[in-house]
Amino acid sequence: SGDSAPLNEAMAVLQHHDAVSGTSRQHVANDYARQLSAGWGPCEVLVSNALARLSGSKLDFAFCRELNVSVCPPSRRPAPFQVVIYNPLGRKVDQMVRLPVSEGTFLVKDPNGKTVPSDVLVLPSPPGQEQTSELLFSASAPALGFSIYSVTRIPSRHPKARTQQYDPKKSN
Amino acid sequence: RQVLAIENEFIQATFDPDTGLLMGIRNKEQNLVLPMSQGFFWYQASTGDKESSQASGAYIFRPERPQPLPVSRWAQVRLVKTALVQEVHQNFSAWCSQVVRLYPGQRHLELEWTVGPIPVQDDWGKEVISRFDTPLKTEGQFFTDSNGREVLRRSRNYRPTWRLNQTEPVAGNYYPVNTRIYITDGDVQLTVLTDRSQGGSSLRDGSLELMVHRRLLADDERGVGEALLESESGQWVRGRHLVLLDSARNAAAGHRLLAEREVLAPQLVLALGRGVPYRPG
Repeated sequence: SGDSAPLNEAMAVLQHHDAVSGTSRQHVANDYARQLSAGWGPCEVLVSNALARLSGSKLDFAFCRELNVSVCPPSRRPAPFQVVIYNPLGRKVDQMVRLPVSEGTFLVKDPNGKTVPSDVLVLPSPPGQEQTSELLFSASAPALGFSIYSVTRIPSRHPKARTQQYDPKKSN
Repeated sequence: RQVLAIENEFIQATFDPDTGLLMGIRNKEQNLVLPMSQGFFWYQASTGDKESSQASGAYIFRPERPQPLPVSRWAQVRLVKTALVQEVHQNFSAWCSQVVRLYPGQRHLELEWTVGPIPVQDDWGKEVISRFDTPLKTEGQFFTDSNGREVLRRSRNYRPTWRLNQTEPVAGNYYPVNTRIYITDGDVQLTVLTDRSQGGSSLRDGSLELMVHRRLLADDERGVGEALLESESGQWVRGRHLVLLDSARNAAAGHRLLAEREVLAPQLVLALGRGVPYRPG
């Protein structure tokens, strides 16, 4: 079961000026980070439960806490995956989704099963380090709601598959 | 030696071929052009001087001298252009880089900066800023949204409710920035939205700066009892500045909507497998 109370409590502790302004000692700053991290764990369960209930399908949801530094193990696996975009704003938004992926070509479909244009960018990396690629596609999410996009890796010998048009009759 | 440019239907950003630095933004919808230079600088942190023993620390920002030093006068650049994104990757030094990014349909320029770990082997504490220099005649004024409330007008070396004796020309003009800072000459407005609270100022007309990272070697003796110095190699910070060029008349509509989107950004959750098709209906 999920629980938002630990994050509520961690946030309440972080109202202290030391946490707001960064004037804490290092070991206290480390403890603030620990409390936030521990509080977020049960919230992930809560969000997963809510999404499963709203979408009508029980899935093992994965959260990428380090997406800002291109770290997201679930999207780097070769298996197909789904991307849920939740929009907390009271109006529809279009958002460019960026996910680290292993090399390849990808087919991205929107909630209606239509193929969405996508790109894979190879990011510069320091010499000796593994190259990082990012999958880009434009996603749309309704006001105070969410959209689910599906991403499938395609064998690179069929590069044109990326631009294939979706045929609703052949779809599941 | 061609001028590098990235553009979409609304904005064009150009880069100096000699330095690799951003040198101008054009709002194509309103045909506004603003020459500018954007780069990273650092203030040498004071450890106390003959005027005052006050050192720069966790509570106190006090640079040794008012002029910051450039992290680098030029950047190594790499241009990426695809149908879905245009990016200029700027590498200023081993500890400072930036990606200037434009997506189709976007009315703002995105600057994603990565700073750290700040080197301190030279025994100088460093307070790193991103600075935008433009020819706008701003007459000593700039605007910040201090404390998450309304945007307030800030005047250099001035306080509206008392006669100020300015003793700190840099820090005494720094203000909290929670979501945005802007400068305007009455016709054109340059707005920078932040993804977190930062300190910011306009120390010269047409100039705007935001502090992005700091690493200090002395305690400011205000209670914390230790220097703002992370153990081992130090912190590595990544953040974003969203830049809007607009007419002063239309600017508020743009930065208010964009700030809402930034604060209440969409959340991403992944699930393995193909799943069951989901339709919002």
